[in-house]
Amino acid sequence: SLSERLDSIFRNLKGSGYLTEQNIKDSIREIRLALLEADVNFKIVKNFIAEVEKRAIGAEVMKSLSPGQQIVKIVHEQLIALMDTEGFEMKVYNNKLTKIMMVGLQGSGKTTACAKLAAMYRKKGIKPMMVACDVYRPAAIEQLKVLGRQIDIPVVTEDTKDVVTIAESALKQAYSAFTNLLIFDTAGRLHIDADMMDEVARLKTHVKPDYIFFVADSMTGQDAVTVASEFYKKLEFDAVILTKMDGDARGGAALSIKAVTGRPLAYVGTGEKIPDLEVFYADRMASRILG
Amino acid sequence: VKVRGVVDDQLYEDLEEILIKNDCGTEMAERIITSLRKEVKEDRITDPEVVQIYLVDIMQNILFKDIPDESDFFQPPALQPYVIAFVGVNGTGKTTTIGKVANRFAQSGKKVLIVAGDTFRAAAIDQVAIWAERAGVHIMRSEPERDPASVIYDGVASAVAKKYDIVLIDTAGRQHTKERLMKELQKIDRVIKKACPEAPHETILVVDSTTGQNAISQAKHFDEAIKLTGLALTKFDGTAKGGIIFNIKQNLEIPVRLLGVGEQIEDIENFHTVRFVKAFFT
Ligand SMILES: Nc1nc2c(ncn2[C@@H]2O[C@H](COP(=O)(O)OP(=O)(O)OP(=O)(O)O)[C@@H](O)[C@H]2O)c(=O)[nH]1
Ligand SMILES: Nc1nc2c(ncn2[C@@H]2O[C@H](COP(=O)(O)OP(=O)(O)OP(=O)(O)O)[C@@H](O)[C@H]2O)c(=O)[nH]1
Ligand SMILES: [Mg+2]
Ligand SMILES: [Mg+2]
Repeated sequence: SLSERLDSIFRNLKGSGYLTEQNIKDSIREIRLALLEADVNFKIVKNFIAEVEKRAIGAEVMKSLSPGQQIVKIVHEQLIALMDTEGFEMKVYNNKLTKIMMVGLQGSGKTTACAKLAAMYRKKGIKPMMVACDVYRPAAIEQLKVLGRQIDIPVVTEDTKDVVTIAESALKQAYSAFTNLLIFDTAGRLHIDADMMDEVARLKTHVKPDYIFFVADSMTGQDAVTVASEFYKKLEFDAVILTKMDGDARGGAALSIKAVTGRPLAYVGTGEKIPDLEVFYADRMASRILG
Repeated sequence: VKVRGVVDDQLYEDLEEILIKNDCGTEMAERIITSLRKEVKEDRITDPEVVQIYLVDIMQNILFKDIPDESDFFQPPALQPYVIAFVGVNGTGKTTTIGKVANRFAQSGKKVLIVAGDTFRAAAIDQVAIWAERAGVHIMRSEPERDPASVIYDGVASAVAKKYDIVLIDTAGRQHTKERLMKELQKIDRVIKKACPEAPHETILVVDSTTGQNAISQAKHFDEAIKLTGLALTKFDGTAKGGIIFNIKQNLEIPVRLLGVGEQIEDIENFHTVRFVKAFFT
């Protein structure tokens, strides 16, 4: 772990009570390695380390900590501060319709996230409905219907390749059924596919969702910054869902995405089953990134 | 690649940065740059363009080592059947890759059977059945929730009896950290052998190009559970460069065999080292 590696650097150091510039220079390399190994984007790592340096120089070493532990504490606190969700909470009401849309790359976990979120809010007494807007992937519509049946939540489907037509039908059905949470599943798409990015922008224009969730795979590497910023430029999504956190990916993409879009990490996928969705906690993520 | 006009520490830093941002990882990047510095010094190179040529060479050699000639995945030994299993974590593109591969084999006149071995995920069987139809090949399927090992056994046994040329086995996505699911994979491997002792002839780990360092853990754990013979690197039509393959080749000796370059049935290629390393630097 980072704190062990830093402690071995400081093994021969006599405690001075304060972190010196040399202490920090020696630790920088280890911190950089730890963050890159965790898949934090290399540009974000550069900025992050500059901030750590500022904060660490002259910092007092608490009596209970070694210099290495003190530096890790500073790094940990800074990670938490950067990934703070600022109390993001999706506002869903019993007497009006809240519309949300899931977007992201192929295979990130959008369809599963629709069902997980629907089930989570139904437990809170909300009446959800899901909309199958992936008209491309083989059996995508069937997948959402199967999930809908599993959790007894209605799924809107229309026999058309035009997602806006499906959306219009869904809005009508949602209002007449007194639905209060309408969840749009969309096809996985590349940030560099202009036609597909236009499609989801058009869908946003017609649906006017209250929340757009960017669904990202926690094992994403350096590319997370490019992908997230393109999706953000096009859609200005509201929050992020980080999936497959039940694996052993360190999840540095979380920091990269937050740093480059400023949007909060709202939920975390922790498994393939419907209940496997949790609220995001910055301190847990920070510990995970540091290994 | 646009780099500085002189061979100095900054050049090596810039080149290392390219490796890092393409997901090579710090260990591999350091190793490659160390080798590069050594060779450049030995040959007294002063032209940064030549340094880059050396770099390309080093990286190609990592991929070429022990497999100097890249075999065509679509011209396997003429065994009846030649059995290929596709495994990997969730959502990487296993099912889609099977559809593409089935089509490619069918186009060359092979008798292909797809085995719908993901009996767990919603509409997984329907999904692979559509691909079988698109590729014009047969499918062995069951109702959902059936034990995947039993469907897979039936599929391989049937392929042996009916003299299929190719069997492509789809399996459910699974996290390599889940012991129960990795044990299930080992059971699948055992029943394949029961039906056909030499099988599976290929076990392909399907990895998403956008994956970071976790790909190494994936490869390690899957290889420990069942012997992997190669990787399929999917979604290479995105902006990620797939640098994790260097570490996987260097440390686990698992080569990339296939490249997925889109969502259509035609979007599959044999892995080509020279092309890949060239693309790495553009
Ligand atoms: N282990 C694990 N698997 C997950 C999680 N979320 C989704 N999955 C799995 O990941 C795979 C892909 O999920 P989907 O919901 O189909 O992903 P998608 O983004 O809708 O995919 P496309 O529509 O093709 O872009 C499936 O096998 C899911 O069961 C998670 O949090 N943990
Ligand atoms: N752009 C692009 N998308 C791909 C490629 N390969 C697969 N996909 C997409 O990735 C998504 C997931 O593909 P699947 O074949 O369902 O992946 P899987 O590994 O079988 O998923 P699970 O069985 O749920 O683990 C789908 O939307 C595919 O269309 C590729 O090479 N390029
Ligand atoms: Mg989907
Ligand atoms: Mg599949």
